[in-house]
Amino acid sequence: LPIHPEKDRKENDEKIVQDYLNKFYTVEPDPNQLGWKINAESTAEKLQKMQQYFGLKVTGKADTETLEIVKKPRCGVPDVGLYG
Amino acid sequence: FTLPGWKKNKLTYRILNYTPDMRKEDVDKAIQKAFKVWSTVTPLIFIPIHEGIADIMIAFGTKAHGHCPRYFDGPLGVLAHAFPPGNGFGGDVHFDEDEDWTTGSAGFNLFLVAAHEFGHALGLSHSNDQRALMFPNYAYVSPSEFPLSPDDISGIQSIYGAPPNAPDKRPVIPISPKICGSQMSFDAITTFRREIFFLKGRHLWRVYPDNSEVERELISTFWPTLPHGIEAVYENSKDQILFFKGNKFWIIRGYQVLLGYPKNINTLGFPKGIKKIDAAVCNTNTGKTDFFIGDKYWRFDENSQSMEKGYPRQTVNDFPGISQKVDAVFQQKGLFYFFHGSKQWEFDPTAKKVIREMKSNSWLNC
Repeated sequence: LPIHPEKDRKENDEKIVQDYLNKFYTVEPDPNQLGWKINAESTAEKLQKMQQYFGLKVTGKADTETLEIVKKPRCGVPDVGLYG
Repeated sequence: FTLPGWKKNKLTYRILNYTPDMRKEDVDKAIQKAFKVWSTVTPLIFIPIHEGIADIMIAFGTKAHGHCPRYFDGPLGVLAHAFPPGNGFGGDVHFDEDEDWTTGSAGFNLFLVAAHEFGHALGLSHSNDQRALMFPNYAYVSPSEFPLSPDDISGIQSIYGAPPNAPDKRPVIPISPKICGSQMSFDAITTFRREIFFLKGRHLWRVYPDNSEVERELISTFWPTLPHGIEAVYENSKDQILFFKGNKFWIIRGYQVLLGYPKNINTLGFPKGIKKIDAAVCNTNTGKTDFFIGDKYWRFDENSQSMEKGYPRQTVNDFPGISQKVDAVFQQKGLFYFFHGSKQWEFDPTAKKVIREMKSNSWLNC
């Protein structure tokens, strides 16, 4: 099978970033809110929020310095929204 | 932070199980010390219990653990998590047993991670201040350093107030390390115009050699955007100071961090494999900067802004007598001062020999 290491690595990085944003930058819908509003924030918007939080260049793209932060060991509590 | 926090000042905690990575008494001590960080700056009191339901239940687990709604992810990644004050899971703290828990700087220091998680268990969210204990990413800080930043302290005191005995209820600023202790060592040292700056953790000491005056400051007082735990620093010939931590560096002119910094150290010519610098000094006579890494050093030409060929070289070959890792180095009146642990060596670069050995804090009027 043709192996595309670069493409595989890129896809793997994108998955890592997606998981990270789902864990730490997705404001869980508030069950007390009437008619739960599903959080429609796009990945790029969440990524911009994360880049802002860490004082990175706000590009909305998973660039090198963003990936570096995403891969650092950290606390499991989300950075946004109530952590209940 | 999440108000109203706990509605009482006396809180109980219970350690439900232990990690096999550490001795049981070391876990107990780390947890107790982590609670003490918060009781130092609030009226809170933490009482250990060994059975029944405590306000703060502490456990080690992996992946899906107990009935916890959040799962762990194996080694690295998420290290631990906690829940805000309340019943049931409220206040509980879980550590990922797939991590390597330690009492030192290897693996993940249980005391530091526990102090962070207890901040959550008391009602704090994350801080985006890199110097704050409540910053989301793990960063090792020497255990002799008080881990709370002003941001952590004002956050927790917004919920619980200051400790009853604090004289004027202002945030209790962390005490600085005992600089005249016999084991005092420094992270980095540099000249700065007519002064010498000694850096350790969050603090710096300004020494005026001419009138032997010493002033202590928080690094964040001068440069709020610099992280603590700077590893190397030097003053170049353009009235600028360069600070190094990990593979990043900042250039400061006066009190201003130049735009576009931090940059990666490989922009100076270091190969990708170099992850950090131990010490640096610019020789004012030659306009060349020596970067010390482990037992070797690199030479950088400040005029051409490029690394010299033929480096790295063994430090001890060109600086006879300087045989250990260099923690810090600076130049004063033509002589170099090399620091390792609690000692320093005065070195004459012309005669290429050590003139004398002294205590590291001999410049601080101890």
